[in-house]
Amino acid sequence: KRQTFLDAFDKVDKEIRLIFNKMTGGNAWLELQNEDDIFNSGISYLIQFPNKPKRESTSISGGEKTLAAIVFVLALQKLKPSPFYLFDEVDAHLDAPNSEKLSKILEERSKESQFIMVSLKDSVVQKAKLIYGVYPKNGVSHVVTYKDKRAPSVKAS
Amino acid sequence: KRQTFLDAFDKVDKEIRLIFNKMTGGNAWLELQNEDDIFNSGISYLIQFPNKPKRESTSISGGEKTLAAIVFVLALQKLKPSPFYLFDEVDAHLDAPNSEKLSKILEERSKESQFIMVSLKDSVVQKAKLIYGVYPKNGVSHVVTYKDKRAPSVKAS
Amino acid sequence: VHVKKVEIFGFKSFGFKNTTVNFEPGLVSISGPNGSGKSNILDAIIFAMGENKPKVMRVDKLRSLIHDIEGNRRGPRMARSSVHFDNSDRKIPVDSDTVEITREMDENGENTYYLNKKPTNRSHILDLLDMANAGLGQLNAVQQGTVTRISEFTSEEKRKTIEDLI
Amino acid sequence: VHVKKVEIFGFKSFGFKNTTVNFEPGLVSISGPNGSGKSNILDAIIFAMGENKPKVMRVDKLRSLIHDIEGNRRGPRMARSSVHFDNSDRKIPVDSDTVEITREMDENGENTYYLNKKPTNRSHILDLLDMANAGLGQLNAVQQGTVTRISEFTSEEKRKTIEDLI
Ligand SMILES: Nc1ncnc2c1ncn2[C@@H]1O[C@H](COP(=O)(O)OP(=O)(O)OP(=O)(O)O)[C@@H](O)[C@H]1O
Ligand SMILES: Nc1ncnc2c1ncn2[C@@H]1O[C@H](COP(=O)(O)OP(=O)(O)OP(=O)(O)O)[C@@H](O)[C@H]1O
Ligand SMILES: [Mg+2]
Ligand SMILES: [Mg+2]
Repeated sequence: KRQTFLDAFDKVDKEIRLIFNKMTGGNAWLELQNEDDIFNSGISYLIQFPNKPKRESTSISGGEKTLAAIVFVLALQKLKPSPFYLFDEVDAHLDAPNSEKLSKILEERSKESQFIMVSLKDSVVQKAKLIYGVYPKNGVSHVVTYKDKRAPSVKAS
Repeated sequence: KRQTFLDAFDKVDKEIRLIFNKMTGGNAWLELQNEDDIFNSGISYLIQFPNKPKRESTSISGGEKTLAAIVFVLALQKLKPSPFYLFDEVDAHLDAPNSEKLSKILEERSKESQFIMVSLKDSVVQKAKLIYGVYPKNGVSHVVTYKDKRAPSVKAS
Repeated sequence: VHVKKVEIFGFKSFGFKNTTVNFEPGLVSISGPNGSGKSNILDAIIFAMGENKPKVMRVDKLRSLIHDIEGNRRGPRMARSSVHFDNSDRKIPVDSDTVEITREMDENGENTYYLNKKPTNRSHILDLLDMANAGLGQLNAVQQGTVTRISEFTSEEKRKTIEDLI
Repeated sequence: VHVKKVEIFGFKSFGFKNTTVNFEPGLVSISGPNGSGKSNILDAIIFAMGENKPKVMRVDKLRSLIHDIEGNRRGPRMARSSVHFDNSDRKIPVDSDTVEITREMDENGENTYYLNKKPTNRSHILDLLDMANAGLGQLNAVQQGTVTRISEFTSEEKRKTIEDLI
């Protein structure tokens, strides 16, 4: 049990280092709080953005937390690869450059798994293979599909 | 005590009806769950967007909840007018038309109270009197002020 | 395995007629005005997969999932969602190129599940999806407004998340 | 009353030199890249006003508010925030056109409060602000990512919110 956990921990840690560095140019990694008593202690998730000191994932900014969270979710893929992901406006607090970084990583990862993303931001819509526009008519939802990249501009309905 | 509460309830309810209708064209209001036992029961907050049935504020969409919440906060102003408000990316889940509606209402209200808004959206930045750009240099924050409406375009730092 | 199609009937903002959304593999995006029904599409997918916590689908009780706008009634008052998975890689241990999981809930809250149109039960569906790593416990669905909470997990929660996936 | 100026020293991402932000009445907006220090400016304002819950300022303990990037040290390791209120309407019961509230916290976590540069204590500051309806309990500060939670208040929470303001 201990060894199985340590193998899993190493896999996720390695993947976190890889993805976070590729995405932001910084470093992120996991640390066991107490290697001798793993199942009664926790794991620290440390994040270091370029030109900044390392910090626990709990005390970085809102946008920084978003990136760290997505990296954690994607890294868990190494343990049990999900065939698809459902992400609902995960990019809401990201600025334009970070939205771009996020959508690049997801585009790459979408070769292995399917990503169904609800997003109001251009950077995702531009990279998506298919775009669905949802609109209400008297409170009932209707869905249209747009094959080309021009997303349905959100008009006041 | 009961009468004081009822007077306060009426004031907030009336203000909610006014602001929500002005902002969205729909209706919103408060209802006492049990008028005979006010202090052991609750208050329902009902929201009706144009062309939609009325719904409790807990079961509308994310963007709709944002608008309903801001209206509630502004309506409380009638009980104790705050001289200033600190709003941190309250518009994150709003689409373009609703961001516009929100910033119009805040612009109007800003004649009575000061609104200090952190926002990444154009609609707020366009209407703000002053814009502050914050940028990090080696992890330390610096602040510049922009007098004209051209916001600091967020460049990857 | 990927999601090929979702057919939604009488579920939340989708009326009592079949609304079909065809998906493709890769990165697909759903956008539209606030309150148009984007999150409800994701809710319809996890509903079909057996999700039973009302709060995750943003309602107070499961019965509130049934479409409640009068005047749209043309059939029974029920909510139905069918998810069609592409199973050509046979990751879901069912011998068919497409696996169709359907859940119906009537106004008394009674649920019926179907696998490729044949009646089955919830735990069978959950087992099948788990075997393809497509189950509900995967941390592959991030609800609106909750992404930063994953970074705010306590150190025990982070350990438990990895433990649960082994 | 409105916020005229905030001077921040050694607080979170603001280094050990005075950073001044001059505000105007009306609608003002703060923008900039992720992680640049926008939310920290709002944290500095409520810190000066006496906020003592670490979680509201997104730290585990108050001492973590002190700027922790080495190499920027030029003075004592402490956090200081001064908020200058325009008080020409005399809503804050102090006889001066500007009311300056300052809070200093040293590395042992000891706090000192100043009102117009004269030492005072936290409860005095809280009372003064309350009288101008500018206190912390006003529901006038909405932290990042929490706005939809106000719509998710239970019916008791909504009643209590109104009760607390009477
Ligand atoms: N049982 C129901 N019957 C009919 N409509 C419903 C039902 N439950 C919820 N709705 C409505 O569904 C609408 C769409 O909700 P949804 O959360 O999917 O919107 P959304 O497109 O994600 O919007 P946002 O961009 O604001 O997040 C809401 O306006 C809500 O009132
Ligand atoms: N004690 C501290 N010393 C130095 N820096 C700190 C301290 N505490 C937090 N920080 C840093 O402050 C930075 C800015 O945080 P803040 O939350 O203000 O960003 P923001 O501009 O609001 O970003 P976002 O758009 O992502 O919400 C973070 O990168 C964080 O690591
Ligand atoms: Mg939504
Ligand atoms: Mg912030």
